Amino acid sequence: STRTLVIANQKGGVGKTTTTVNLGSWLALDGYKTLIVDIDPQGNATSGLGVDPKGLEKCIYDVLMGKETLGSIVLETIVDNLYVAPASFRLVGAQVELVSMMSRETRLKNLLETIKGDYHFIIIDCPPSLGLLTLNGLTSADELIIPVQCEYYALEGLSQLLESIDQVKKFLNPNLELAGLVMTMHDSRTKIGQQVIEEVKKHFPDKVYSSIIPRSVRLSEAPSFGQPITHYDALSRGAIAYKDLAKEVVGHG
Amino acid sequence: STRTLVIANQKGGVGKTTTTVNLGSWLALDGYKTLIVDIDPQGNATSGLGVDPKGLEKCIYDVLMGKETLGSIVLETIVDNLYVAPASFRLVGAQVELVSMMSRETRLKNLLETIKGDYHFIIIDCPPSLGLLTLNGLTSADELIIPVQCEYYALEGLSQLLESIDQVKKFLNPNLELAGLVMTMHDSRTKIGQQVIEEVKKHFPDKVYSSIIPRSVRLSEAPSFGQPITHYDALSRGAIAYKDLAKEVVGHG
Ligand SMILES: Nc1ncnc2c1ncn2[C@@H]1O[C@H](COP(=O)(O)OP(=O)(O)OP(=O)(O)O)[C@@H](O)[C@H]1O
Ligand SMILES: Nc1ncnc2c1ncn2[C@@H]1O[C@H](COP(=O)(O)OP(=O)(O)OP(=O)(O)O)[C@@H](O)[C@H]1O
Ligand SMILES: [Mg+2]
Ligand SMILES: [Mg+2]
Repeated sequence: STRTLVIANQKGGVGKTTTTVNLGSWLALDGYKTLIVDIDPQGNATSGLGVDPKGLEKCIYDVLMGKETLGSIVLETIVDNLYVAPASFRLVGAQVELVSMMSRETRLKNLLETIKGDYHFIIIDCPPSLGLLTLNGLTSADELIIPVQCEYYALEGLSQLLESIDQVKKFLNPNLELAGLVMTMHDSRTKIGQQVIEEVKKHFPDKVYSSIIPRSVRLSEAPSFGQPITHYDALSRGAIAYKDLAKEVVGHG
Repeated sequence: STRTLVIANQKGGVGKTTTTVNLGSWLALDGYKTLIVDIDPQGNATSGLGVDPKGLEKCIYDVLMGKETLGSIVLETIVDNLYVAPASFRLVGAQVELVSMMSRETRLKNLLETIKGDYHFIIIDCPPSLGLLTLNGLTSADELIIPVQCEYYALEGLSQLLESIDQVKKFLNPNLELAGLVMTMHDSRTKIGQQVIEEVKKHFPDKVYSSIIPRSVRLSEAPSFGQPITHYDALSRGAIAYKDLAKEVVGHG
């Protein structure tokens, strides 16, 4: 059976895309056929996997609008077993166009049903907002992973996010479970990082993954080469942390 | 006369709020009466100035919905000459509610007209998206400052942002000018930072502020004390960089 994960947090720049790309890549290398679905108009997960969003004839936008099938846009990546349903800037239009369309929150869910059996894992990367694109992601998945940057501002949005999750569970997707929170960009030299981790563990006992992703420049360099960390520098601290996270995610299933 | 700046970039976590709060604080200390308008539902600029968004009876949401006047929500901050029109989580509702309201893109602009003469500077902090809240910010301002994180992913969204700016200029606000791009979170130890700066300067000759904001843990600690950097650690590298930026912004007017 297929496990569908959604990586969401409306706070910007907390490591949603970096977690999607690198978690996905380690799962694929472990032998799990994995599909990454990019629903962020910025298309960072798409380019982080080596695909140029600007050169795409069709993307997830065309699928959400009913013009293409999901299967017809899926591309291979440089990683064996890892595939991507890419996004491009045209997706910006969907945020407003979807508002007045039928089944506006469940379009992605219905589309994923058509290809679910083909993959072990599906991972959805969301934009930094709680709008209709993220709602489509939250409605399509069974498991939610929340990246939390080890910074003060990142704490503030968590309660909002959870309120929105409760609404989604009540009205759109009763199956949605919080799989866990992954602490990202941890800088062990600063005390603020540790304070944030303690605070999150206090509010979410047993939900914080033990793998803590360190701030590592190798992780931020890899996308400029269109490679996940597994291909750019598999032995770096950031790579090992995401490998450990992949093990935890597999084990929790 | 009043100068209205909007700080926008749909890429998340690039330093929009940090720039708004700290640029505003230095301008106020220089003697310019400054109002910060927070239109991000996360309310980070609000809390970064020491105001608890959760405790607010009324906020910018009530003003956009026509229930309160802008003047009635403005609060003092710990900085002389610096005021804030705060946001709270209730603003999340505005993104969908505004879609079907009259003058949905120009509500903030009309509201700011009523108080404009009271301030030298008005600075608007936007959420990480190109939705109706950010459109209200772009439509209300004469000058746009784009924070650009010194990271690869941050480059990707710039062309999208500029396309949206062109649309805004064409249909909503012909006065909107790109005042400049400010490079943020620069880590001089990494080569990616320098590469991104070169790339941005190539695409935007004469538009990149010479003040480059370094990555500095003091900047990320200050919000946890509800203080701008001017009050938390005015002599830190991050503080000095924002002070220099304030001089450049004043000089460009
Ligand atoms: N552990 C890390 N160490 C160093 N840099 C990181 C790390 N994780 C992510 N980054 C970098 O930080 C920036 C933000 O990360 P990323 O883009 O993955 O966040 P996001 O939540 O997807 O952002 P958005 O909200 O815009 O979608 C990127 O430039 C990325 O390369
Ligand atoms: N120069 C800097 N050095 C170190 N940390 C910084 C710097 N600028 C910002 N930060 C920290 O990085 C994180 C992101 O910055 P900030 O919240 O200002 O970005 P933003 O663009 O407003 O994010 P969002 O897209 O969510 O609104 C915050 O935790 C902030 O404290
Ligand atoms: Mg992202
Ligand atoms: Mg912000």
